[in-house]
Amino acid sequence: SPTVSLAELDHLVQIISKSHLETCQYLREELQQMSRQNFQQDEVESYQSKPREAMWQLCAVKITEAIQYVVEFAKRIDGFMDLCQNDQIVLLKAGSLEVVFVRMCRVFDSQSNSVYFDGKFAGPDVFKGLGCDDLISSVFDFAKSMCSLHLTEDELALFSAFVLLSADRSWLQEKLQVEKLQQKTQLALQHVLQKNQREHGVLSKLRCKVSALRSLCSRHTEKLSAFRAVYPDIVQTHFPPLYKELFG
Amino acid sequence: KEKHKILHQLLQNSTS
Repeated sequence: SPTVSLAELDHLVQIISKSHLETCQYLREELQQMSRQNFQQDEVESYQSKPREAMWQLCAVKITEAIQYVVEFAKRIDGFMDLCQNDQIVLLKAGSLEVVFVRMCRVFDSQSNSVYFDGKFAGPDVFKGLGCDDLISSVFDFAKSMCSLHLTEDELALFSAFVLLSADRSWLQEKLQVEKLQQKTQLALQHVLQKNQREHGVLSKLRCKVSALRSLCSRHTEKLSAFRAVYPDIVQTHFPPLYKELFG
Repeated sequence: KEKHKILHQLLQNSTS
Protein backbone atom coordinates (compact mmCIF):
# COMPACT_ATOMS: atom_id res chain seq x y z
CA SER A 1 0.00 0.00 0.00
CA PRO A 2 1.38 3.44 -0.89
CA THR A 3 2.83 5.72 1.76
CA VAL A 4 0.81 8.90 1.77
CA SER A 5 1.24 11.84 4.10
CA LEU A 6 -1.73 13.37 5.89
CA ALA A 7 -1.20 16.56 3.91
CA GLU A 8 -1.38 14.58 0.69
CA LEU A 9 -4.59 12.89 1.84
CA ASP A 10 -6.13 16.26 2.73
CA HIS A 11 -5.17 17.54 -0.70
CA LEU A 12 -6.72 14.50 -2.39
CA VAL A 13 -9.93 14.96 -0.40
CA GLN A 14 -10.06 18.58 -1.48
CA ILE A 15 -9.45 17.85 -5.16
CA ILE A 16 -11.95 14.99 -5.36
CA SER A 17 -14.63 16.88 -3.42
CA LYS A 18 -14.17 19.90 -5.66
CA SER A 19 -14.40 17.70 -8.77
CA HIS A 20 -17.56 16.11 -7.40
CA LEU A 21 -19.21 19.44 -6.64
CA GLU A 22 -18.28 20.86 -10.03
CA THR A 23 -19.79 17.91 -11.88
CA CYS A 24 -22.62 16.63 -9.71
CA GLN A 25 -25.44 17.73 -12.07
CA TYR A 26 -27.49 19.25 -9.23
CA LEU A 27 -26.04 21.42 -6.48
CA ARG A 28 -27.27 21.12 -2.89
CA GLU A 29 -28.90 24.57 -3.13
CA GLU A 30 -30.70 23.57 -6.33
CA LEU A 31 -31.81 20.34 -4.70
CA GLN A 32 -33.20 22.23 -1.72
CA GLN A 33 -35.07 24.60 -3.99
CA MET A 34 -36.46 21.80 -6.13
CA SER A 35 -40.07 21.37 -5.25
CA ARG A 36 -40.43 17.95 -3.71
CA GLN A 37 -43.38 17.46 -5.95
CA ASN A 38 -44.27 13.91 -6.84
CA PHE A 39 -45.93 13.01 -10.11
CA GLN A 40 -49.71 12.98 -9.89
CA GLN A 41 -51.60 9.77 -10.67
CA ASP A 42 -52.55 10.96 -14.17
CA GLU A 43 -48.92 11.81 -14.90
CA VAL A 44 -47.81 8.40 -13.64
CA GLU A 45 -50.39 6.79 -15.91
CA SER A 46 -49.16 8.79 -18.88
CA TYR A 47 -45.63 7.42 -18.34
CA GLN A 48 -47.08 3.94 -17.93
CA SER A 49 -49.04 4.20 -21.15
CA LYS A 50 -45.99 5.19 -23.20
CA PRO A 51 -44.84 2.45 -25.56
CA ARG A 52 -42.08 0.36 -24.02
CA GLU A 53 -39.52 1.62 -26.54
CA ALA A 54 -40.35 5.29 -25.85
CA MET A 55 -39.84 4.80 -22.10
CA TRP A 56 -36.56 2.97 -22.71
CA GLN A 57 -35.41 5.77 -24.95
CA LEU A 58 -36.33 8.43 -22.36
CA CYS A 59 -34.41 6.57 -19.65
CA ALA A 60 -31.42 6.03 -21.94
CA VAL A 61 -31.32 9.79 -22.57
CA LYS A 62 -31.49 10.60 -18.83
CA ILE A 63 -28.81 8.03 -17.97
CA THR A 64 -26.57 9.37 -20.73
CA GLU A 65 -26.92 12.94 -19.45
CA ALA A 66 -25.94 11.79 -15.97
CA ILE A 67 -23.01 9.81 -17.36
CA GLN A 68 -21.61 12.85 -19.16
CA TYR A 69 -21.25 14.52 -15.76
CA VAL A 70 -19.48 11.42 -14.43
CA VAL A 71 -17.00 11.56 -17.33
CA GLU A 72 -16.22 15.16 -16.34
CA PHE A 73 -15.82 14.04 -12.73
CA ALA A 74 -13.36 11.33 -13.79
CA LYS A 75 -11.30 13.78 -15.82
CA ARG A 76 -10.81 15.98 -12.78
CA ILE A 77 -9.68 13.17 -10.47
CA ASP A 78 -5.97 13.49 -9.77
CA GLY A 79 -4.12 10.94 -11.88
CA PHE A 80 -7.04 9.76 -14.01
CA MET A 81 -5.89 11.58 -17.14
CA ASP A 82 -2.36 10.24 -16.61
CA LEU A 83 -3.64 6.69 -17.15
CA CYS A 84 -3.38 5.33 -20.68
CA GLN A 85 -6.43 5.98 -22.85
CA ASN A 86 -7.35 2.30 -22.91
CA ASP A 87 -7.64 2.28 -19.13
CA GLN A 88 -9.58 5.54 -18.98
CA ILE A 89 -12.12 3.98 -21.36
CA VAL A 90 -12.19 0.66 -19.50
CA LEU A 91 -12.83 2.38 -16.16
CA LEU A 92 -15.56 4.60 -17.56
CA LYS A 93 -17.26 1.78 -19.46
CA ALA A 94 -17.40 -0.32 -16.34
CA GLY A 95 -17.88 2.35 -13.70
CA SER A 96 -19.78 5.34 -15.03
CA LEU A 97 -23.24 3.82 -14.51
CA GLU A 98 -22.18 2.63 -11.05
CA VAL A 99 -21.35 6.22 -10.14
CA VAL A 100 -24.71 7.37 -11.52
CA PHE A 101 -26.37 4.90 -9.11
CA VAL A 102 -24.20 6.18 -6.24
CA ARG A 103 -25.09 9.78 -7.06
CA MET A 104 -28.77 8.89 -7.25
CA CYS A 105 -29.01 9.09 -3.46
CA ARG A 106 -28.57 12.87 -3.74
CA VAL A 107 -31.82 13.14 -5.70
CA PHE A 108 -33.70 10.42 -3.86
CA ASP A 109 -36.42 10.97 -1.28
CA SER A 110 -36.54 7.99 1.05
CA GLN A 111 -39.79 9.01 2.68
CA SER A 112 -41.77 8.90 -0.54
CA ASN A 113 -39.47 6.30 -2.18
CA SER A 114 -39.07 8.52 -5.21
CA VAL A 115 -36.29 9.89 -7.36
CA TYR A 116 -35.97 13.17 -9.25
CA PHE A 117 -36.71 12.29 -12.87
CA ASP A 118 -37.91 14.39 -15.80
CA GLY A 119 -38.82 17.39 -13.60
CA LYS A 120 -40.55 15.80 -10.60
CA PHE A 121 -40.15 13.01 -8.07
CA ALA A 122 -41.02 9.60 -9.47
CA GLY A 123 -41.80 6.38 -7.65
CA PRO A 124 -41.02 2.95 -9.10
CA ASP A 125 -44.46 2.76 -10.74
CA VAL A 126 -43.47 5.55 -13.17
CA PHE A 127 -40.98 3.11 -14.71
CA LYS A 128 -43.42 0.22 -15.14
CA GLY A 129 -43.45 0.65 -18.92
CA LEU A 130 -39.81 -0.42 -19.13
CA GLY A 131 -40.82 -3.95 -18.27
CA CYS A 132 -38.01 -4.31 -15.71
CA ASP A 133 -39.86 -4.13 -12.39
CA ASP A 134 -37.32 -6.28 -10.55
CA LEU A 135 -34.37 -4.15 -11.66
CA ILE A 136 -36.19 -0.90 -10.91
CA SER A 137 -37.10 -2.05 -7.44
CA SER A 138 -33.46 -3.08 -6.81
CA VAL A 139 -32.26 0.34 -7.97
CA PHE A 140 -34.72 2.03 -5.60
CA ASP A 141 -33.69 -0.26 -2.73
CA PHE A 142 -30.07 0.58 -3.43
CA ALA A 143 -30.75 4.34 -3.40
CA LYS A 144 -32.69 3.99 -0.17
CA SER A 145 -29.90 2.09 1.53
CA MET A 146 -27.28 4.59 0.28
CA CYS A 147 -29.43 7.40 1.72
CA SER A 148 -29.60 5.64 5.07
CA LEU A 149 -25.80 6.04 5.36
CA HIS A 150 -26.23 9.84 5.32
CA LEU A 151 -22.91 10.39 3.57
CA THR A 152 -21.57 13.92 3.38
CA GLU A 153 -20.66 15.34 -0.04
CA ASP A 154 -16.96 14.70 0.74
CA GLU A 155 -17.65 11.07 1.58
CA LEU A 156 -19.86 10.63 -1.46
CA ALA A 157 -17.20 12.19 -3.71
CA LEU A 158 -14.48 9.87 -2.43
CA PHE A 159 -16.68 6.80 -2.60
CA SER A 160 -17.59 7.69 -6.22
CA ALA A 161 -13.89 8.06 -7.09
CA PHE A 162 -13.14 4.76 -5.33
CA VAL A 163 -15.82 3.01 -7.42
CA LEU A 164 -14.58 4.57 -10.64
CA LEU A 165 -10.96 3.63 -9.98
CA SER A 166 -11.68 -0.08 -9.46
CA ALA A 167 -8.42 -1.85 -10.27
CA ASP A 168 -10.09 -5.22 -10.81
CA ARG A 169 -11.88 -4.31 -14.04
CA SER A 170 -11.17 -6.61 -16.97
CA TRP A 171 -8.94 -5.38 -19.83
CA LEU A 172 -6.89 -2.86 -17.85
CA GLN A 173 -3.40 -2.47 -19.32
CA GLU A 174 -1.75 -0.67 -16.39
CA LYS A 175 -3.51 -2.36 -13.53
CA LEU A 176 -0.82 -1.41 -11.02
CA GLN A 177 -1.22 2.28 -11.77
CA VAL A 178 -4.99 2.07 -11.24
CA GLU A 179 -4.45 0.07 -8.07
CA LYS A 180 -2.22 2.81 -6.65
CA LEU A 181 -4.82 5.47 -7.41
CA GLN A 182 -7.59 3.38 -5.88
CA GLN A 183 -5.58 2.68 -2.73
CA LYS A 184 -4.86 6.37 -2.28
CA THR A 185 -8.54 7.15 -2.75
CA GLN A 186 -9.46 4.52 -0.19
CA LEU A 187 -7.00 6.01 2.32
CA ALA A 188 -8.50 9.44 1.68
CA LEU A 189 -12.00 8.02 2.22
CA GLN A 190 -10.91 6.37 5.49
CA HIS A 191 -9.27 9.63 6.54
CA VAL A 192 -12.46 11.60 5.91
CA LEU A 193 -14.66 9.03 7.65
CA GLN A 194 -12.36 9.23 10.67
CA LYS A 195 -12.30 13.01 10.61
CA ASN A 196 -16.08 13.09 10.41
CA GLN A 197 -16.18 10.67 13.34
CA ARG A 198 -18.25 8.14 11.49
CA GLU A 199 -18.77 4.78 13.13
CA HIS A 200 -16.45 1.96 12.01
CA GLY A 201 -19.21 0.10 10.22
CA VAL A 202 -19.61 2.65 7.44
CA LEU A 203 -16.59 1.51 5.45
CA SER A 204 -17.65 -2.13 5.48
CA LYS A 205 -21.19 -1.08 4.51
CA LEU A 206 -19.69 0.83 1.58
CA ARG A 207 -17.70 -2.25 0.57
CA CYS A 208 -20.98 -4.19 0.35
CA LYS A 209 -22.33 -1.45 -1.88
CA VAL A 210 -19.54 -2.15 -4.39
CA SER A 211 -20.87 -5.64 -5.08
CA ALA A 212 -24.46 -4.39 -5.12
CA LEU A 213 -23.45 -1.86 -7.79
CA ARG A 214 -21.87 -4.54 -9.95
CA SER A 215 -24.99 -6.62 -9.75
CA LEU A 216 -27.21 -3.66 -10.70
CA CYS A 217 -25.06 -2.86 -13.71
CA SER A 218 -24.87 -6.40 -15.00
CA ARG A 219 -28.64 -6.66 -14.66
CA HIS A 220 -29.00 -3.41 -16.61
CA THR A 221 -26.87 -4.96 -19.37
CA GLU A 222 -29.03 -8.09 -19.38
CA LYS A 223 -32.23 -6.05 -19.61
CA LEU A 224 -30.76 -3.97 -22.43
CA SER A 225 -29.80 -7.10 -24.38
CA ALA A 226 -33.31 -8.46 -23.97
CA PHE A 227 -34.77 -5.15 -25.12
CA ARG A 228 -32.36 -4.93 -28.05
CA ALA A 229 -33.30 -8.44 -29.17
CA VAL A 230 -36.89 -7.25 -29.62
CA TYR A 231 -36.22 -3.66 -30.80
CA PRO A 232 -32.80 -3.64 -32.52
CA ASP A 233 -33.70 -0.70 -34.76
CA ILE A 234 -34.92 1.49 -31.91
CA VAL A 235 -31.60 1.07 -30.10
CA GLN A 236 -29.67 1.60 -33.31
CA THR A 237 -31.45 4.75 -34.45
CA HIS A 238 -32.95 6.40 -31.36
CA PHE A 239 -30.63 5.70 -28.44
CA PRO A 240 -27.90 8.23 -27.58
CA PRO A 241 -24.61 7.28 -29.27
CA LEU A 242 -22.71 7.50 -25.96
CA TYR A 243 -25.14 5.05 -24.34
CA LYS A 244 -24.57 2.62 -27.22
CA GLU A 245 -20.81 2.98 -26.91
CA LEU A 246 -20.89 2.25 -23.22
CA PHE A 247 -23.39 -0.57 -23.15
CA GLY A 248 -23.44 -1.89 -26.70
CA LYS B 1 -10.58 3.89 -31.05
CA GLU B 2 -13.43 4.07 -33.58
CA LYS B 3 -15.55 1.95 -31.23
CA HIS B 4 -15.36 4.58 -28.48
CA LYS B 5 -15.31 7.73 -30.58
CA ILE B 6 -17.55 9.80 -28.32
CA LEU B 7 -15.84 8.75 -25.10
CA HIS B 8 -12.50 9.65 -26.66
CA GLN B 9 -13.90 13.02 -27.66
CA LEU B 10 -15.31 13.70 -24.19
CA LEU B 11 -12.00 12.73 -22.60
CA GLN B 12 -10.06 15.01 -24.91
CA ASN B 13 -12.31 18.06 -24.48
CA SER B 14 -10.81 20.51 -22.04
CA THR B 15 -12.21 20.38 -18.51
CA SER B 16 -12.43 24.16 -18.10
